[in-house]
Amino acid sequence: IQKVIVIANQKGGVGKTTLSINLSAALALQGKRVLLIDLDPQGNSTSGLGVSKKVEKTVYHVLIQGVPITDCIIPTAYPNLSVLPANMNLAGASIELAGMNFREYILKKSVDQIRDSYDFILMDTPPSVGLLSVNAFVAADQILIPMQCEFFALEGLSQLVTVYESIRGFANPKLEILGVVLSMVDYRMNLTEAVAAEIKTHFAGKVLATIIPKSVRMAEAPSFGQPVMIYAPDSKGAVAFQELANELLTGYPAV
Amino acid sequence: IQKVIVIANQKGGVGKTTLSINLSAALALQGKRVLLIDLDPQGNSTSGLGVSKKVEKTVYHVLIQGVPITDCIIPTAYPNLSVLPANMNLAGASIELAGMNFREYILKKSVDQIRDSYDFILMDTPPSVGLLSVNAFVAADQILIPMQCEFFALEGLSQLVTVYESIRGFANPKLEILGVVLSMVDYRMNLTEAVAAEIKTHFAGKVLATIIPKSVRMAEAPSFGQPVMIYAPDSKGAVAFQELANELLTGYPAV
Ligand SMILES: Nc1ncnc2c1ncn2[C@@H]1O[C@H](COP(=O)(O)OP(=O)(O)OP(=O)(O)O)[C@@H](O)[C@H]1O
Ligand SMILES: Nc1ncnc2c1ncn2[C@@H]1O[C@H](COP(=O)(O)OP(=O)(O)OP(=O)(O)O)[C@@H](O)[C@H]1O
Ligand SMILES: [Mg+2]
Ligand SMILES: [Mg+2]
Repeated sequence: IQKVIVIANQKGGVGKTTLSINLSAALALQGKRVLLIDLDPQGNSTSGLGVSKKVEKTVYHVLIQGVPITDCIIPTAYPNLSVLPANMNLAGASIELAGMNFREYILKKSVDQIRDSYDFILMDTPPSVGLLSVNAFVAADQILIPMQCEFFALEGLSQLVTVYESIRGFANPKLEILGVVLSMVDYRMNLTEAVAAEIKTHFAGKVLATIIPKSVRMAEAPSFGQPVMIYAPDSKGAVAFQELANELLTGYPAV
Repeated sequence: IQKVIVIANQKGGVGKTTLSINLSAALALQGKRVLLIDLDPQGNSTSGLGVSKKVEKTVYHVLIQGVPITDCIIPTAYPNLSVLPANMNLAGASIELAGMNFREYILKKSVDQIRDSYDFILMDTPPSVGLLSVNAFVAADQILIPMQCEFFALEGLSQLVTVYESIRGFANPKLEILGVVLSMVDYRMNLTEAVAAEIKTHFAGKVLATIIPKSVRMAEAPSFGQPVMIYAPDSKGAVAFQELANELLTGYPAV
């Protein structure tokens, strides 16, 4: 695992934010200094970590108004875990970015300045392939892709790979796929096995061993502003995210 | 129910496409002439109705290249149901639209030309508040909002209402909320009751009686390119969409 990771999949509702929040928290619990950058105007990573969206300075100010990123980063209630918050003012940012020089490199400029202050910098992205996501791809070392085992999610894979390849070709040649995380997995759905097998052929060798199961506690945790390993430490979701952190840190899922 | 309906919610994965496909099919089964416009670059409404995304003319050609909408509409395998397809070439359309005059009215110009040829025109939108969704809001008479009973979905409501009010104020004063459809409802999730109650306070009188349950058949149907009432006519999903069509057409859910 490298330092700057973008969590991306333009398909909506596949668990990007849930993966961002809970992997960040799991890495922080292991003593790693972690920053989570929220690039979604919905601000779900921000509120899911208990940070108010009514803060004065957000990622919008970093991208569009040139405010130093260190002035906008906020500590969370959880040790070793900080967040660069987002809120609705980010909604118009793609159009504003479209008119700027080097519009794809704006975020990278800020992220490169703070790389030495963190062990990991994770970025949660919105469900689209617009300029906010492109900025995250350009700033990142690796991509982590949450995948739901359903038909529409599978359909979106080729678009995601096209975007990844064009960013590698034009703006960020060292960008690589860290892995695919099978997310929100519900074994009662007949589709799951067939789609999971299909994903494994597309991404041979990249599908991570740790699977994130569908779990009620996981959907409840954000309403308390807590990662699932704080909200329900013994739940299957909390265990899965710690296993995922171990797998990424050591290459082997902890059993 | 009026003629031109936009199906919108910027939160990802809440059932917009599933509602678009299955409500269109349910209305068509009742003998209504229906057009479904796919405004999502993912093209899920297109493939979910069994239409190839490799077609030559799509909604991109209508919006950006001025090709007449009647040249791009394709019949589906299902009587009374046509689709204006989308594919990945739509992904760059927001940026291209941003540079055009009257960029918010481009779709409306085309939709207004064909209103008399259909009883209903439904529009499926991507999970964002960009220019594609804005175009759909400006072209529409009413908005139908699928809502998942989960914390992040609830959080997004205020953003959706802000967009709706600003479109009404600037571009489409007659736009109204047709209703909120509680979607993908899974009664095992503790959150559901509490969040559903919260939604009913926000949208007093607008939450439709018909509830769309979580159902395995529903997630399987799109992989066969079929609406659920064709794929599994006796499933609870198929029944729910027919009830929804009845409720919208008559004001009462059929029992
Ligand atoms: N493993 C899980 N078990 C149960 N619920 C989950 C799980 N993962 C995510 N959820 C819930 O499913 C919904 C979608 O997840 P989430 O918001 O993380 O997806 P997303 O990809 O970030 O969505 P968007 O595309 O809107 O950004 C949320 O309500 C979330 O709480
Ligand atoms: N009632 C349901 N029961 C079971 N699965 C469902 C139901 N409704 C939708 N799904 C599945 O959940 C996933 C999300 O639904 P869908 O794609 O319709 O949402 P969306 O809001 O259109 O997503 P996006 O924001 O990416 O456009 C899909 O895989 C779909 O097949
Ligand atoms: Mg998210
Ligand atoms: Mg959709």
